Amino acid sequence: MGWALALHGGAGDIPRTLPPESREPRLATLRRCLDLGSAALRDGRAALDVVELVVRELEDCPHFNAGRGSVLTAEGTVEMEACVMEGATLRCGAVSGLSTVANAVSLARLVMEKTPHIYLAFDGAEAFARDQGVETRDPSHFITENNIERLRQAKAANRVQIDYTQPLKGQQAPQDPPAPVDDNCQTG
Amino acid sequence: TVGCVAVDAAGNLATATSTGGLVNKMAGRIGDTPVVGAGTYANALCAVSATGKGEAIIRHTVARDVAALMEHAGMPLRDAAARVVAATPRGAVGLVAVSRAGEVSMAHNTTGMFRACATEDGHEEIGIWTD
Repeated sequence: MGWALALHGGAGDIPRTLPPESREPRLATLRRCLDLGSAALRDGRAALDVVELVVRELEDCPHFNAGRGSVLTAEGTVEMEACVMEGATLRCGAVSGLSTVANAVSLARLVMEKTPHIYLAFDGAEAFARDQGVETRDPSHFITENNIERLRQAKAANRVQIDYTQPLKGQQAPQDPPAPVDDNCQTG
Repeated sequence: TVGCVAVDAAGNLATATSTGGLVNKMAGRIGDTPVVGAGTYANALCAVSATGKGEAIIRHTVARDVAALMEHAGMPLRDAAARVVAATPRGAVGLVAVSRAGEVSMAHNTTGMFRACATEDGHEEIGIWTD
């Protein structure tokens, strides 16, 4: 038995032609987070602390779809969500519908540790964040120009998109395969 | 969606996932990330964080299914993760997982998944596509 960690920055239709300016910042963040998490585990930090530490770092990277850089709803807003879980105890915490909390994963951990509940959402989650004194930011902090453009294109195509379905400059947006008529994926 | 799973030197497992959801999602939509057992799950055997199409991940209870195959069918982590991902619609799911024994799985049926892993014995991997 030994320590181990794995992390992801999202999955989807990532084109192999992804230009270096889109690819390299993400790979650099993965490298930085891997080093951060490995060092923490090597120093004897608990797994729960390490996953929170790494996800906070990923949330702060505007190139990934979480925290700063979150994609936009049809209304042009951000609604962030996060979850944390500890294996040995099955303790867990989750949040949804956040628009001002800088690091949703840390609020999820507070739900786990400070409440008798598992899941807080929207106004209740935001109120809990204020009570706990976690860092908040103006909602505009989380919105990037790239994601404004992605929403514009998704609306034009009348599509709901998962991570990395954005078009490259000068190219048409890649299309998901048509969904079956009884599949409500497109409406969420 | 971003996520991290870890097992520490004492064998404690944990997982965390965070997301902004889908581009152009309806306001008020909840995805798989905060739904315990769908996009995120950990028990005494493994820790899992998933990414992809939330509705598919919820329908297939992806994260809990990986743990359940280990718990009830005695599968090793990699087999369990591969089986669960293979059972979901193509192009819909990716996940990272670690077991209590320090085994790592990074499985996806999408074109790519930004991912990385490291283990105590010095193995490291960073990737996007299936090579």
